[in-house]
Amino acid sequence: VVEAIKDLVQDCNFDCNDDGIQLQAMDNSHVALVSMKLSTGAFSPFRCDRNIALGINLNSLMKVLRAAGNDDILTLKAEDQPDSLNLVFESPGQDRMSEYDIKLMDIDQEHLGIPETEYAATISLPSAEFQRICRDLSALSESVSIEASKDGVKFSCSGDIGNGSVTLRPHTNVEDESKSTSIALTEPVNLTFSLKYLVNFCKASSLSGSVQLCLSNEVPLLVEFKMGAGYLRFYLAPKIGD
Amino acid sequence: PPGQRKINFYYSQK
Repeated sequence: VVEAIKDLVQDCNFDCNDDGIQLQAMDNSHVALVSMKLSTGAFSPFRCDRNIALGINLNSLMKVLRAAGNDDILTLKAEDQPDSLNLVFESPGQDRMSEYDIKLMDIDQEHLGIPETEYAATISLPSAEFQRICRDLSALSESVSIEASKDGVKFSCSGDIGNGSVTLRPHTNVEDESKSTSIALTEPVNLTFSLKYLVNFCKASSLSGSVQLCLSNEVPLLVEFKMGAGYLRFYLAPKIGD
Repeated sequence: PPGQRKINFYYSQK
């Protein structure tokens, strides 16, 4: 998760409570917003006696996380009024244990209330497919139009060297649900977004085999990667006309 | 950025 968001947001509060750990942060330009939740089910055990916000610089956290082995068990601990976060990595065979403390910071962050929204179009597609579309089209243009209709969803762009588009039609993969493409539509949608941000969101592709795009005209796009016990959501404000 | 609104145009502060 940290790897997926560290290029978008730098200093974040990890809000801990009985439900688990949540994070909400806007990127520097305030065009995109990251919202993450790791429910208690993601942890074993999980304990939180008092609601607490752990202000963490993600670059610092990455430096420490890189010291962990892929299969290590990670334990995160913070005291009641902490000035640091304690991280312990234990190898699966328990023959190696490493321990780090990183300094916490006071982060005064604007918290936005995001209402439950009934979107006009909800598209589910393989995350690798979405990543490829964003990467391919970003070679041509800075922005992409996403047009969802009952026939399919069309990603199109135009730039100095020419234009391009990719159209996806609904498709069911019976063996692997995450490889299916589905489109649920209440009304046609056509919105334009900056590809720079979408390419950035796709760094989360390794977290989930499929990604959900939720669109309604004139509201931010929701790009959601569902995780075992939680989610990573990105919201992106649409581009507006001249 | 030009041609682009900020996200807090759409969502109010909690």
